[in-house]
Amino acid sequence: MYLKRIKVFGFKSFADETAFDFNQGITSIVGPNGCGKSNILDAFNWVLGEQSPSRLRGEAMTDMIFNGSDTRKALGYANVELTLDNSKDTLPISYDSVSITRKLYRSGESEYFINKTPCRLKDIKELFLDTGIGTKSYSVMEQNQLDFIIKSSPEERRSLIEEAA
Amino acid sequence: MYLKRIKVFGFKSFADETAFDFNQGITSIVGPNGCGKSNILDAFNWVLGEQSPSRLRGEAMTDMIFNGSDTRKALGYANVELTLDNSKDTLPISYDSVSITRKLYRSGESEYFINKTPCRLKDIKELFLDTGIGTKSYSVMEQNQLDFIIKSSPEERRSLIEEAA
Amino acid sequence: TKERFLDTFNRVDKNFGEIFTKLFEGGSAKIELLEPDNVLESGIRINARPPGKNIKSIKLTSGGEKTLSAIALMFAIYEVRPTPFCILDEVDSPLDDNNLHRFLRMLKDYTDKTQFIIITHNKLTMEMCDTFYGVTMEEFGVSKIISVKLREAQESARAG
Amino acid sequence: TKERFLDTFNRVDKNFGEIFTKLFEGGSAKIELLEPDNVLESGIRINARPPGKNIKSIKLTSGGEKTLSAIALMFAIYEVRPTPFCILDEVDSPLDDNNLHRFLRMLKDYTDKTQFIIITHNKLTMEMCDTFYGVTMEEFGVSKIISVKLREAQESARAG
Ligand SMILES: Nc1ncnc2c1ncn2[C@@H]1O[C@H](COP(=O)(O)OP(=O)(O)OP(=O)(O)O)[C@@H](O)[C@H]1O
Ligand SMILES: Nc1ncnc2c1ncn2[C@@H]1O[C@H](COP(=O)(O)OP(=O)(O)OP(=O)(O)O)[C@@H](O)[C@H]1O
Ligand SMILES: [Mg+2]
Ligand SMILES: [Mg+2]
Repeated sequence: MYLKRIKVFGFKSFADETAFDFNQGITSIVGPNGCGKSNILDAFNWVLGEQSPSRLRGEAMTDMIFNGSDTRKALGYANVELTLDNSKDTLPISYDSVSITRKLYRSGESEYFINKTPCRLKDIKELFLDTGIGTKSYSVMEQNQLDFIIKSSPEERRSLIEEAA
Repeated sequence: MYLKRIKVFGFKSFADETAFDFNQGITSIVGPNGCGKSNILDAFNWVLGEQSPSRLRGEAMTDMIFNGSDTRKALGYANVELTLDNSKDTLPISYDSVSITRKLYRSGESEYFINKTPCRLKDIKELFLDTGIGTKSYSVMEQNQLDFIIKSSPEERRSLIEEAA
Repeated sequence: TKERFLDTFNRVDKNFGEIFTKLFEGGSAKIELLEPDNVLESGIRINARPPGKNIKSIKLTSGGEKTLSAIALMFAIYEVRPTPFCILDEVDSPLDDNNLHRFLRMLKDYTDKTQFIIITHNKLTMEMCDTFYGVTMEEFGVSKIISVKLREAQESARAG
Repeated sequence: TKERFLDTFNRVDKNFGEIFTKLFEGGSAKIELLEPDNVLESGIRINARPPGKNIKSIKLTSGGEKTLSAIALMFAIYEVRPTPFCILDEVDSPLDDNNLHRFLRMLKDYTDKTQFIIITHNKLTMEMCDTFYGVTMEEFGVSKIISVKLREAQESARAG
């Protein structure tokens, strides 16, 4: 299975609809401080079902919605759509291309879709359960985790092995 | 007051006697990973009286002594000498040039000197008490402190202001 | 269960030793159970010895050495349970050019089973990628992207 | 004492606002007592708004923005109690070239009262220093230094 594209609209600093297409090699994302690179990683974790705003650097989940700038007004919702190639049937669903969408309104109301069909957040999480993708895997690697590995106590470090076991 | 020179022998990776001379501008220290740059910062904190090995990345104070490599045997002691210009009488001592030395043997025995005169560690600490140099000041700035500022709880962050007050 | 934890622990330890030695071009490393007779509760210690150095504990190693060792351990666990794709966010900032080069070469070796996306400030990293996206914020507060497919650009340059 | 804490707090807050706006070339920042009526125990919150952005909490800002904001706060406290010398260890790694440039310009402004030693991997930082020391480890495990006094080298080049 591989990532084909992630499309974000209204998510954090992505006030305009923006799509990233990925190929099977290594893709690098570059740019100055604060331009939105880590926000893409947050969009990725969010669409896969992250429920803790603090793990997305926010205080409330509505912090994920573009809240305005000097030149733009705040938006009313955030929408992220992730499209994957599933021709090897890694996901327990009989489509060659799978897209999952998460949408959050300022009211706090949420909508979720798998291939444009409305579903619940739990359906999205179950879809990825056996793939090793999601909060307990190494599909995201960043400085905080490296710091944890080094600075954690020997007892805390156990969790790394327990999760893999 | 300004730093004139720091001379290290047997301290961490400095198996050979090495001296750094400083001028009054900005000096940069560069080099590959693991070559010894942060060890100089540790030497600085150590000679000024740091008593906690873990704040120097060690487990015991004897970890500060060069403990050998593929080509060298371990050494028997670590010696660091810091020389400062005191022509503005910042330090409560009537010398224009002040050197402080700390020496630690493998046995755990320590020796301290101010201008080559033996003294106690507490004499060194008292010398610097009103200068703003030492463990509670900003004479050293590194990533751990920046992380603390950002990641600490509001209550923990109080200590930054309390120490400056 | 005790067997399952031990089995995973031993596999990670073996991977860790191999990956560390590859990334550091020498030296050795292992993870160790502090209480081998209390497997279900024992803490885990990391021993890392960069090449030529006589250091046992990872604590005394440098910032860059700690980062590279932690990367080695993360990938040691990843090898036990590989993921189809992996996003890395600026894990390369503390690495000098030589260490970075070896890390990137290791990533390339994993591309047959995992698709990588690496967020970086480092020119060396950009140069060895197939595609890169530049993210900018000309309009303050609003992200915008520019995409450059290096392989395509190079091939069309060669063709035309 | 309550007065002394408040006095220091207010001075740091004022410095922080000014230094932040200088380092970010805009925006605003302040520190805030969470319980203004309980000065002796209240926690402290950091509010930072980079230029053009509508963000109040520092949490949502980027890695580089957090680093620059923390540097602004450290120097805000330093200004209340300046030290004769200051050693910085790789605080510049998360900063992009523009932010780094402004940070270095600020350091230069403080050199009349403080002598700085900066450990860095960054070429831009090396270029703006008067002297630099290169540390190497040709013999594994043994540090060795090479000193280059740039000003002296430039002046002797001009003279001879
Ligand atoms: N809800 C939101 N609305 C508008 N802007 C937001 C929102 N949430 C976050 N941001 C902005 O996004 C920016 C952070 O972006 P991000 O963390 O992706 O930066 P980055 O490219 O990773 O930078 P660095 O190189 O410093 O790590 C911040 O400046 C923040 O103000
Ligand atoms: N007592 C000791 N004897 C010999 N070597 C030691 C001792 N203590 C530490 N070292 C070595 O010093 C090295 C660390 O040096 P240091 O932290 O100064 O590196 P650095 O130049 O700051 O690198 P980086 O750029 O990665 O931060 C480690 O490799 C460690 O093995
Ligand atoms: Mg970032
Ligand atoms: Mg270092």
